[in-house]
Amino acid sequence: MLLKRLRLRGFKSFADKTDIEFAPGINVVVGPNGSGKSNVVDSLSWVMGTQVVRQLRGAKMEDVIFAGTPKRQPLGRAEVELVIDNSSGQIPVDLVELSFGRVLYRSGESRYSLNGQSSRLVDVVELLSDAGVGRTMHNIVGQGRIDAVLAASPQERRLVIEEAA
Amino acid sequence: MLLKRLRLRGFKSFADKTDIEFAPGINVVVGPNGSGKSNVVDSLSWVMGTQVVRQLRGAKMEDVIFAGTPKRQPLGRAEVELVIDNSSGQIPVDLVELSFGRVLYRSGESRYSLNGQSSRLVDVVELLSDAGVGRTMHNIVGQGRIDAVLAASPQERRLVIEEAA
Amino acid sequence: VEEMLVSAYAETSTHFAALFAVLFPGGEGRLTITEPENLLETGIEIEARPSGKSLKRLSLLSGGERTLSAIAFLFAVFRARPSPFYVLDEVEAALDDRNLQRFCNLLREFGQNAQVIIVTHQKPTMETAEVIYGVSLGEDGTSLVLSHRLKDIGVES
Amino acid sequence: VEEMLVSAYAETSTHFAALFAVLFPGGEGRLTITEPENLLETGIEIEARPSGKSLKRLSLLSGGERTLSAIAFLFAVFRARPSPFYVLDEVEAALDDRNLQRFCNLLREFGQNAQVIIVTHQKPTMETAEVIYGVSLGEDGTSLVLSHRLKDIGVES
Ligand SMILES: Nc1ncnc2c1ncn2[C@@H]1O[C@H](COP(=O)(O)OP(=O)(O)OP(=O)(O)O)[C@@H](O)[C@H]1O
Ligand SMILES: Nc1ncnc2c1ncn2[C@@H]1O[C@H](COP(=O)(O)OP(=O)(O)OP(=O)(O)O)[C@@H](O)[C@H]1O
Ligand SMILES: [Mg+2]
Ligand SMILES: [Mg+2]
Repeated sequence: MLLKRLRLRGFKSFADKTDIEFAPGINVVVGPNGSGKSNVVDSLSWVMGTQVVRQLRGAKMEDVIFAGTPKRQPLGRAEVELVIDNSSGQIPVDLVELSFGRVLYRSGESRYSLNGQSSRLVDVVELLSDAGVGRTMHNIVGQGRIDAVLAASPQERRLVIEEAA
Repeated sequence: MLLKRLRLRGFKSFADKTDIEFAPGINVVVGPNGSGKSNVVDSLSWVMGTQVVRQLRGAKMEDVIFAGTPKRQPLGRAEVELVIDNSSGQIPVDLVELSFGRVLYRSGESRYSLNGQSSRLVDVVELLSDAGVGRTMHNIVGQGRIDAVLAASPQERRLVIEEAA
Repeated sequence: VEEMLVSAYAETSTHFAALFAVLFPGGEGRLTITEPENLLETGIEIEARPSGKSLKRLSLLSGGERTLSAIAFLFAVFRARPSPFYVLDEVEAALDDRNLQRFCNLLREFGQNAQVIIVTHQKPTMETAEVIYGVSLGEDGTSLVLSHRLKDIGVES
Repeated sequence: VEEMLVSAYAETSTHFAALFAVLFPGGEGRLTITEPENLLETGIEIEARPSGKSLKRLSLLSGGERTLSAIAFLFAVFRARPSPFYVLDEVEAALDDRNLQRFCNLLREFGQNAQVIIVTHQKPTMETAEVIYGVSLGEDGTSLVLSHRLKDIGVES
């Protein structure tokens, strides 16, 4: 399984539709302070089902919707789509490509989709865990979070191994 | 008032007597990871009276005493002396130079000194606060602590200003 | 279930010792299980001894030593139970030049068998890339992404 | 006592606005007092608006923006109520090249009227030094300090 393409629209500082085509191997993201690099990381954990707003640095989930700049009006929804290449068959479905989607409206309504069809969070999470991406997403290390591994309790460290097992 | 000289012996990774002569203006400290740079910072807050072990990254105060390496035996005490140039008269005592000392023995006994004479912590703290160095020592920003200013509560931020006032 | 945990712990601690030796040449790292008779509730202790030093409590390690130990732990889990992709956001900020090189060598190795997305301001890390994405702010204050397929274009951070 | 506090708050917030404008050209920073009628228990809110952006909650700021805002706050307090010396331990680790330059300019300014001790791995910060102290580990694993009075000796970090 490989990440193929990430599409953002109205997610945090990404007002306009933005596509990122990932390559196998090492993909390096660079840019000035405040340009939106960590927002890309947040969009990956969001589309994969993160429910904890604090992990996205917000106070309420609505904080992920583009809130405007002096030159741009705020938008009414945040959308992220992640297309995964499943030609290795790691995810046990009969599809070469899978696309996960998540939309949030200012009203608070939130939707998940799988290959364009509306689906439930639990379906998304289950498919991802078949692919080796657990609920605690230890494969995503956010900015400033590397030290948390050492600062964590011994039990929390066990959970990391258990999850991955 | 200016920091003139810092003398460490048996404090954390500084087993042998080590002198650092400070200059006015900007003094830059460099060196590889784990070489002892932050230990120098810890020794400054320690000699000025820090009581909170966690601020020195230890679990008990004894952790500041040189604990040995494969090639060196542990020592029985940690000593730090800070010599201050008071020729500007900022500290209201009739002395051009002042030296603050602190010693900790493995037994747990701890001593403070002022110009070589044994003194109490409260005397040290009072003299320093006359010189504009408050108890909360906001003029010392430890490694990884810059973000704590923003993460702090509004009341904690007020304390920083109040202390300095 | 217990079988699974036993082998996951065992493999993770073997990888941890090996990775620690790579990141701290001459040092020694170990994972220990606090309650081996109760695997479902046990904790995992990390012992880290940089080269030339005695073993002390984790909190006394330096900023850079803590980062390297945490990287050794995470990458040990990744090795024992691989995940299809990894995302790392400025994890190497506290490292000095020498340790940054060691981290980059490890990153290159991982990049051969896994997809890694890494945010960084460090030039040596940028040089490990197959593809570099430059994120910037447009005139209107919103984020834009440009991608540079060829490694040889230097991107100013 | 209250008078003292009023003037300390007022001066700190004037300096904060000025320093924020220096560190975020085109941006706007403000300190506000949450309970002006009760100065002994009030809190201080920080508002930070980087250039070209709308004001949002502090937690949404980026790592580098948070560092710069914190530096603006601390240096504002230092300006309003100077202390004879300052000790800063790798405070600028999250900054990109441009913001690192802005920080170094501010550091040089402060170094003219105060004594500053700063631990760093960043080359631009090293170049602001009057004196550089190199800390290293001896053969026996204990710390040693060498000092270089002359600025022109490059010290490898
Ligand atoms: N909902 C939103 N609408 C508009 N802008 C937002 C929203 N949420 C966050 N932002 C903006 O995104 C910016 C932070 O972006 P991000 O954290 O990705 O920066 P970064 O590139 O990681 O920078 P650094 O190198 O400093 O870590 C902030 O300036 C913030 O104002
Ligand atoms: N009581 C002690 N006795 C001996 N060594 C100690 C003691 N306390 C701490 N140390 C050692 O000091 C080292 C940490 O030093 P310090 O934190 O000053 O490093 P640093 O130069 O700041 O590195 P970095 O650049 O990674 O932040 C650790 O390796 C630790 O083992
Ligand atoms: Mg970031
Ligand atoms: Mg340090």
